[in-house]
Amino acid sequence: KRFALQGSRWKVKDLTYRISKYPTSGQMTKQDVDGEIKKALDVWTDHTDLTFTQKRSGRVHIDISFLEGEHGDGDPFDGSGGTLAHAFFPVFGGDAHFDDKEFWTMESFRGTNLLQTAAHEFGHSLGLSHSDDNDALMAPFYRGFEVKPSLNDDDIKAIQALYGVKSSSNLASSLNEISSNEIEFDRRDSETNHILCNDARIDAIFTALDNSTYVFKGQEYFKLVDDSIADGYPRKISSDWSGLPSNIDAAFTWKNGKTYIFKGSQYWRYTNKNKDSGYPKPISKGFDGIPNSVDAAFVWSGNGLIYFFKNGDYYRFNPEERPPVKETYPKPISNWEGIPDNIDDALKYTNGFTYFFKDGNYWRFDDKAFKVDQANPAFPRPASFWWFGC
Amino acid sequence: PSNAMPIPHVKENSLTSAMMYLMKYGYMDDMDHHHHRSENLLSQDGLKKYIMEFQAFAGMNVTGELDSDTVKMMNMPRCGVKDKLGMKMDADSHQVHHHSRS
Repeated sequence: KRFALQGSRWKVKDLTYRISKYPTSGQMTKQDVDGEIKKALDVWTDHTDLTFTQKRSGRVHIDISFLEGEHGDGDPFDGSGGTLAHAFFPVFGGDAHFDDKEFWTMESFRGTNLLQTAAHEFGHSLGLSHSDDNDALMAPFYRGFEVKPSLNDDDIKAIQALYGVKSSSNLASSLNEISSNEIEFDRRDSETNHILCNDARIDAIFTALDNSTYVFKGQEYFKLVDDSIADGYPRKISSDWSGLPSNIDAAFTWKNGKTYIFKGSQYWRYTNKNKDSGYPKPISKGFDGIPNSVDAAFVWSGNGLIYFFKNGDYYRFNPEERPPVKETYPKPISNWEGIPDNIDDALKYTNGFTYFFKDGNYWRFDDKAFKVDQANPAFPRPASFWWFGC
Repeated sequence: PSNAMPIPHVKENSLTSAMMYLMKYGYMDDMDHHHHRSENLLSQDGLKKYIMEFQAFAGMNVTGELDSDTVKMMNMPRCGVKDKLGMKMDADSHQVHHHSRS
C-alpha cells in the first residue's frame, strides 16, 4: 500500500459539481473546460459507483474555480509553475481550486494539462491524500500531458477502499441534498471514542478562569484540549463540581474570573471548580430581567457584554447598567444572522471568536459582519470532529 | 507563457527556501513550534531528517542532502496539498498547518 486516505469521504455516491469561475485566459473555451473537467471526473467513475453531475447554479458537493494569488483560503497560488492547484478533502468541503495564472491546455504537451491536473485534484475532493508511488495519479508531482490519465493499482485500491468496487449495474438513485450528514469520517482508535462521538449534543460549554474549556452533558463533564478531549474524561459532575446538579442549562465565565452556571430558576458561581459560598441563588436576584431555564449564556466577543438566549429570543445583560436588561429586550435571535433558535449553548473561545452550538453542530460568528462566518467548509460544522476529536 | 521558465521557488544552497517548501507540504508538522526556533533548523543537520522524508516520498535517493536533484524535484510543478497529513489542515484558518480550534 502506497496510497493514503485522509480520513473522510462522501457518504453519497451521486455527487454534483459546478465550475463557478472559469480560467480568465488561455486557449480553452468554457466548453473545453467543461469537457476536460468531466473527463477528469470520469477517471474516478470508471472504478467506482460514483457519479458526477454538473450544475450551473446552487449548492454542489464540489465547487471548481480558477483563482490567482491569495484567494481566501490562506493557501495562495504562486503564478506560473510551482503549485498548480489544490483541493479540499470531503470534510473540508471538497472544493477544487486551480491557479488561474497557469497556461491551461488540453490535448497538448504545451502549457499545463488541465485534465491531468484536475483528475489528481478530484482524488483529494473524494478523500485521497498523496501517494508515494510515482506512477500513481495521486503522486503529488505533475506528470505532464497524458492522452488519457488513468488510475494505477495503487489509486484503484485507494478509491475502492473508500467507495467500494464498481458494481455491474448502477441502480438509479436520486440526487441528494447536501448536508453535513453526507460526510463520513473514519473511526479512530477506541481510546479516542467517547459519548460525544455518538451524540455531540451538549448542555453547556465554557472556559474557566484557568483557561480550561469544559463541556457539560448530562451527569458528566469533559475537559477539552487543543483538538480533542483530555485524558481521563468524562468525569462525573458530582465528583468535581461541589453542589452542582446534572443537566445544566448554560454557563459562562465573566471578566471577574467567576464562572456562572445556570439551571432552571437558579445559578451557581464557581472559581474554577471551587464553588463560592452562598450559592445557588435565584436567577431573579443575580440576573434581574433574565428568564429561568435559559438555553445559552455567553460573553460576546463583539462588545464584552453578557448575552442569554432562550427559545427564539435573546437578552443582553450589562451588570454595570440599571436596569441591567433594557426594556427593548428580548429581541429575536434572528438578528444574529445565521444562528438558529433554541441553541444548546455558546462560548467565547480563547481564540477570540464566539461559537454557537446546537444539536451536535456549531457555528462560528463573524462579529464585524454580525453574521455567521462565511468560511470553507461552511457552517454549521459537526462539533464531534472539529471540537471533540472524533 | 508555456515556454517561459518559471521562477524557481527553492534555490540551490538555500536552506531557508528548502525549509519553506518542507513546511508547506507537511514534512515539518511534527516540529514543536513552541520549543523549536526556526534558526535551529537552518542547518544541513537540522533539516536532514525532513529532507530524507521528502526524498523518500518522491522516490529519490535518500541522502538527506539538499543536492541539485532534490532542489530540482522541489521545483517541479505539483499539487498544493500537503504530502504529510500528520496534523490536519484547517481550511479556513490562518494557521494552515494546525488543526485546532485556535
